[in-house]
Amino acid sequence: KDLIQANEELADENKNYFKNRGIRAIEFLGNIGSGKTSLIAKIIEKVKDKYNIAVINGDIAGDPTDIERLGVSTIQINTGGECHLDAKYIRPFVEKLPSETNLCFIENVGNLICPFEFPLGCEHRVVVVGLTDGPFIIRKHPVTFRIATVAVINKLDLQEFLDNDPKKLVEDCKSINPKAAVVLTSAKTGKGIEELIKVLNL
Amino acid sequence: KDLIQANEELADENKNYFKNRGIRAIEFLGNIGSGKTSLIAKIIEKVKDKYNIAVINGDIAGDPTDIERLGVSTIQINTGGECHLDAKYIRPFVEKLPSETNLCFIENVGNLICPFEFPLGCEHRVVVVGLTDGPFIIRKHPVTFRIATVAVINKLDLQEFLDNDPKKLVEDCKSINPKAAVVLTSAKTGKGIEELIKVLNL
Ligand SMILES: Nc1nc2c(ncn2[C@@H]2O[C@H](COP(=O)(O)OP(=O)(O)OP(=O)(O)O)[C@@H](O)[C@H]2O)c(=O)[nH]1
Ligand SMILES: Nc1nc2c(ncn2[C@@H]2O[C@H](COP(=O)(O)OP(=O)(O)OP(=O)(O)O)[C@@H](O)[C@H]2O)c(=O)[nH]1
Ligand SMILES: [Mg+2]
Ligand SMILES: [Mg+2]
Ligand SMILES: [Zn+2]
Ligand SMILES: [Zn+2]
Repeated sequence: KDLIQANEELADENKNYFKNRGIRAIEFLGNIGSGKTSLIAKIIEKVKDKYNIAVINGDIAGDPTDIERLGVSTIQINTGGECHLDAKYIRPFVEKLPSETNLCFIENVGNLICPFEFPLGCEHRVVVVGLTDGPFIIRKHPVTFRIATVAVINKLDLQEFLDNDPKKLVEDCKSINPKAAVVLTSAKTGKGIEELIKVLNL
Repeated sequence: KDLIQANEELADENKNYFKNRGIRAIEFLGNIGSGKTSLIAKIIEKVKDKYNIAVINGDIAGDPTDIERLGVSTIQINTGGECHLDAKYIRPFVEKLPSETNLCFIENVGNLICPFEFPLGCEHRVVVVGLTDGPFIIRKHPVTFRIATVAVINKLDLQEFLDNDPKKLVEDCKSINPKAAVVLTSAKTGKGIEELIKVLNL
């Protein structure tokens, strides 16, 4: 538990660092393949004229991300095996962000469990799951959804082929964490992206 | 690293325990919602007349699993927050298995990362991912696929709606771990279940 405490202090330090540099930092976390990268790309398409954007992407091994094609500064962190980013680990990368950066997306390692305990110092923690993950995905991970400022249920375009009611997932989230905004999206069709941008105040 | 070593020793003890009790133990691991429970259920439907089956299911919080409906002895472990099962943790549950048990499926916590490092003492480690997780899912998790005896790519029934070629995923797996059997399945339609049963020698 000292690790948790130590991380909280370093996360606060990061928070101050972002503030002093005028960088708005938004963390995306969620299970593997839920669509974190795709959603960040969709958001960037819509707001890149408003901000100087950078992306820090954490993975165990290389992520051939397509965010670079959007002309946005990207830093890829390969942890080698560490199952979550933490405040200390990202600090040197954060310090390397281009000086004009004023909006930074940090995509955590694909993992719906471990990252919840290690905040990074961002103003938002956006938890992303896919409708493809089944009807109990939120109910089975209360500790993760409790730390979310925004919860996103992605891949709505596949709804008709799945036995999974998005409304029930929204209810599950609201009962675990009434304060989190819940957004239904499809990174494929663009559905819900405007709403996601709105709840993130971008 | 002492934790890893200690777990390996306890995993070997579990292996001997299973052997002495005449129980074949098969571990299912893989990311959240990939279909581990559904695949175990499909296998059980086909082989339950051949074996006395028990299921141990690990989750962070309750899994309303439908395996009990199959009339199979099930033990649900809720870890509360631990992101992977380990050999020590499952031992008391394994000792509680009904005496006539000769086949035990152990479903690890939904997590494609942490469980790889903590074998439980089973004869098979079946790693399950969904076609819905995107084309890089295997390439991004080499350490996990390296410990697989069988790799399963599930949810093939959704192939036409996804930009993801199962053949490429099979190649990714074979290049990381040539010794693992790779099976394409749909727990929904039943596709590949016979083949999965065959590679598991059931
Ligand atoms: N379309 C489709 N859906 C599937 C398939 N297999 C499982 N599902 C669905 O995917 C969701 C998750 O399935 P589960 O079997 O609970 O997955 P799991 O890996 O056990 O999930 P966790 O234990 O929570 O990690 C459920 O809604 C299933 O109905 C499949 O082959 N095709
Ligand atoms: N059908 C559908 N597919 C999607 C959607 N969003 C993402 N995908 C697909 O899902 C796969 C994974 O998407 P990513 O954006 O890489 O997901 P991720 O959460 O960043 O994955 P990791 O970083 O590996 O944890 C890709 O093949 C995407 O094309 C969606 O809304 N609908
Ligand atoms: Mg990603
Ligand atoms: Mg399950
Ligand atoms: Zn972890
Ligand atoms: Zn872990």
